[in-house]
Order: sequence, then structure tokens, then C-alpha cells
Amino acid sequence: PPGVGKHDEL
Amino acid sequence: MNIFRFLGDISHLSAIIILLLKIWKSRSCAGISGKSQLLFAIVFTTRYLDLFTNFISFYNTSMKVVYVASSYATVWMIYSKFKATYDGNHDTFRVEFLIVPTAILSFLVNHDFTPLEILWTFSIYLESVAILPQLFMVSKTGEAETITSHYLFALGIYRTLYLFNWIWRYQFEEFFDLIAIVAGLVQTVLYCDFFYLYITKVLKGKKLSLPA
Repeated sequence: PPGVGKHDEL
Repeated sequence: MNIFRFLGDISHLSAIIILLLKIWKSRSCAGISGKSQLLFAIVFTTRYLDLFTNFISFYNTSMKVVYVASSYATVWMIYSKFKATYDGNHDTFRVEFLIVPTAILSFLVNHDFTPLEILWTFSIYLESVAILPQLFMVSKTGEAETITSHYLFALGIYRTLYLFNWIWRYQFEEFFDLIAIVAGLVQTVLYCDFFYLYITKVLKGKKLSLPA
């Protein structure tokens, strides 16, 4: 999954 | 970052600013759903809890600060500063029907069962339906001020552009976030009816009026 805890989108 | 995400963020930011200016300049929040704005404040609060712990970029941090600050300022203007102009009789959508199911779903379907990740997931789900009280209010009053329809259009377009951003990121970055994509699709679909009215009416200089 996408960087869990590292969401880079607003 | 890609052009779709950037244009999406600009569209989102302009929607927020259009609304702030509309209320502040006209000193009135007539036709605006305070409930939707409350939901947006919850969305930003639960999504940006990592504001101080997870630095992505100056752009990311500054936009988060602007979103959170402006959403609270908007709620304050509606429920405090200009509450005399708040049209509570038409802002009657039952938000608990939005908050409870999205909260439950965020516990059941998420990327990681940790507090921050569940809150982020709740924020994504809630955002997809947060505009419903506003759309409900417009359908109840049967019309919307032109500036309000511009606000709604910019807000709707932002997540539509994000859909293209996710196609781009899947293609070029192997990035794929099904939760955000599905919620983004739901969010965009909810605007379709409004987009049709906006394009066929407002862009022709007419007032946005729903068939009562």
C-alpha cells in the first residue's frame, strides 16, 4: 500500500 | 507532483478562498451549509494530524496549514461572526448519517490499523460525502448564488483532477491508493448533477436554479 503514514498528497 | 495534482490543489485552494471572500465581503453566509463546512474542518483536522511529525515539503506543509486555518475561519464566520445570516432552516441534512458510516468503514477498510492511518482513512471517506449537506441545501432552496456555484464548481473539479493525478501516478510512479481512488470517484460522481447544471446554466449567465 502507499507509504502508510507517509501520505504525500493533500 | 504532476500538473493534474497541482491544478487540483489550486482549484481546491481557490474554492476555499472564494467561499471565505464571499462570506467576509458580503458579511453573509446565506445559502451556505454550515454542516458541510463543519465536515470539511473535521476532514482537514483528521487528515493533517501528521502536520508536525511528517514533513513532505514546504508546499505540502504550507497548504495544509492554509486549509486547516481557512476551514476553521469559515466555520467561525458561519456559526459565530455572521450567524444571524445562517440559514439553519434549510441546512437540515442529518450529518450523523455521514459521520457514523464513514467512521465504521474506516475501521473495517484501511491500509493499516493504527490511529493515524484510521483517522486519515476516515478523513478520505468523509470528504467524499462532505458536500452532501450543501448540495441538499441548494436543492431545498431551489437555487444558489452565482458565487456559491463557482465555489462548488472549483471544489468539485479539484477531486476530478485528482482522479487524473492518480492515473498519472499509476502510470509513471507505480503509485496506487485504492481507498483514495474509490472515495475520489464517489466524490466526483456526487457532483455530476451539479456540473451539468453549472455548465448548462451558470456558464450561460443564468442563475443556478434546481427544478424545485
